[in-house]
Amino acid sequence: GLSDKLQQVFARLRGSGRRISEQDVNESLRAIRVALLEADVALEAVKALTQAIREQAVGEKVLESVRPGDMVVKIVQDEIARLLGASDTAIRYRTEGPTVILMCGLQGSGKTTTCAKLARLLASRDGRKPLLAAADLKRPAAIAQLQTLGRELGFPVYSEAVADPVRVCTGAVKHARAEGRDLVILDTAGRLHVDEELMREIKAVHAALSPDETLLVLDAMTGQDAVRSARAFHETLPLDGLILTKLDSDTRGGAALSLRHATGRPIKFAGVGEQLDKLEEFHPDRMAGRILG
Amino acid sequence: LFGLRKLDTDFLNELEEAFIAADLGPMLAGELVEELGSRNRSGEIAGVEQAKAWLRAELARQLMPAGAPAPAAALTPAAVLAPVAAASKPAVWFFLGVNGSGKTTAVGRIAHRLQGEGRSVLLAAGDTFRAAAGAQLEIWAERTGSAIVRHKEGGDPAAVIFDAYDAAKNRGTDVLLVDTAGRLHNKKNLMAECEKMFRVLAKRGGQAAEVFLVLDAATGQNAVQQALLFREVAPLTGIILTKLDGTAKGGIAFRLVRETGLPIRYAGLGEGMEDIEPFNAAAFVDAILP
Ligand SMILES: Nc1nc2c(ncn2[C@@H]2O[C@H](COP(=O)(O)OP(=O)(O)OP(=O)(O)O)[C@@H](O)[C@H]2O)c(=O)[nH]1
Ligand SMILES: Nc1nc2c(ncn2[C@@H]2O[C@H](COP(=O)(O)OP(=O)(O)OP(=O)(O)O)[C@@H](O)[C@H]2O)c(=O)[nH]1
Ligand SMILES: [Mg+2]
Ligand SMILES: [Mg+2]
Repeated sequence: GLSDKLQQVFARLRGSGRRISEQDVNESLRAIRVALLEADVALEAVKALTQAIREQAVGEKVLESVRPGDMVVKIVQDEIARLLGASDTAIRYRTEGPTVILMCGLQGSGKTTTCAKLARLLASRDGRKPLLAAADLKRPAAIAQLQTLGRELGFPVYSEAVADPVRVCTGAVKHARAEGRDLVILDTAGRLHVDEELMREIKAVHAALSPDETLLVLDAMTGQDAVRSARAFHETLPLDGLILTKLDSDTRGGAALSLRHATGRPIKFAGVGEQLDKLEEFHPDRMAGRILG
Repeated sequence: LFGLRKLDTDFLNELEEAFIAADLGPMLAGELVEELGSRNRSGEIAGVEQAKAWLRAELARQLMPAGAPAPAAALTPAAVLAPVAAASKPAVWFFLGVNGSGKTTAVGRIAHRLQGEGRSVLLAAGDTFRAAAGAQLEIWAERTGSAIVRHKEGGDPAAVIFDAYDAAKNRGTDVLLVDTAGRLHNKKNLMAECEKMFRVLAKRGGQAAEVFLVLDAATGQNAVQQALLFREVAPLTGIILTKLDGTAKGGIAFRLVRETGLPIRYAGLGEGMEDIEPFNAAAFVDAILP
């Protein structure tokens, strides 16, 4: 991984017998840049990271150090940890009436599956009584998909044969109140952040429902587009948190690094499998290790 | 970027960043810029206009693996162009890929195109695992006037393919489109299940005429791993790049073609029935050049 690469770069430099120079630090920065880009870290985050690393490394400490490779590795690890921020997996629950969580994201990112997973996690972790709302009125069999998952978990699924997702969502909250469900999770259609009509639609849902949490569901295998789409959704919506899915793949998941910086919001949960028990609280330190490889 | 500018270091750096932003990856982005720089120094390329022309040609060339059929001819393989010998029917086309990449939707849209060309189409609901997968494909069958073979949820996908192949043979169907479950390439058991589908088809006397890897255009560098591992268990014949109507440029296509030799065959450009097209390398390259 990156740590090994850096050690190699510095071992070579040390082997050449002369003192480590600023030029040598630059060479290690090039190796860092390539490794981070290969891990799908957003270009803007790579630039910020290498700048921060350069400033610290070019200081006296590293140039004079007996083990410059170790010092640079430590600086990289610290900077990545700083970008990911502290763990934050809390849900802002209402004290009166059902708490509303709005799930949004691009097509195929894992929203519908994650709605069910999140209901299960919050029921078990926080003692909630969830209601799932099938507000994706576009995708073929989207409602059937959520109904099947709800049935599997024993949670009610609200749906209405209408064309307007706002109506389904407000109907779901009303139904939750009547049935004593204290949590409503709204599944929505996948949409592109450049689709003006669909972004207007989700903005309308947000305005009508005033959700307590708005969570962006993002595929961990996404490349440079991750920060673009996250930023666009955050500018339209505002987001309270993110959920990174398909982390059971072997993707390095570098997109995670730029998300907090781009949205100011934490990644709260991680999807780590297809089954409904495969949703975890997001661990920033584990993610850092994964990106470094 | 290519406005009134000098072909200098600033220009090359900006170009490299544009390629990285398009998911070409740091190595390929660096290579292209380096190549451009050296041709500029040698006098072969002078100025940004010539640079753009060279890049257009070079990038399009990199998308054409040696020996691949031209995309325009790619929608109907030789096996289904008229006249079709009974023995070569049905042409069996598989759609493989990781979760959520757009396989089921691709099957539906390609069924629509084939129907439009007067071909008979049967869909095999090979995803027997995911909630409402069969129901989703059923809707596409209705929308496109295609027949469908579907088993209960939880059944063996190979059994669905077995039955669908027999049904297609009996009906003299031109094309059998096989939808499969999303699967991560690093899951050994799921990849073994994938391999089994082809064995079962072969045992039945059939063979896959086309095996598409369906890939989300926003995928990062992990796409290469996906292609390499899928190819270990499936005789891939091409790639379908979906969701190119987003802001992702699909630049991983270059690394994919280079490292696997597989052609990009179709592009998904939206969610509607008509929104899939034979891959147009020139348009793709133009969208990537800043
Ligand atoms: N391996 C794995 N698969 C996942 C994960 N989360 C979701 N999936 C799968 O990803 C695919 C897409 O999931 P969906 O829940 O349908 O995605 P979606 O965002 O609702 O899709 P649209 O509604 O079409 O936008 C399905 O095959 C899911 O089983 C995960 O964490 N790991
Ligand atoms: N914008 C856009 N959306 C697409 C495109 N292709 C597919 N989609 C959407 O992506 C989502 C996932 O598509 P599916 O066909 O269900 O994907 P899949 O690979 O079959 O998913 P699994 O079977 O769960 O692995 C759906 O919401 C589709 O409408 C495309 O070219 N553009
Ligand atoms: Mg969905
Ligand atoms: Mg599918």
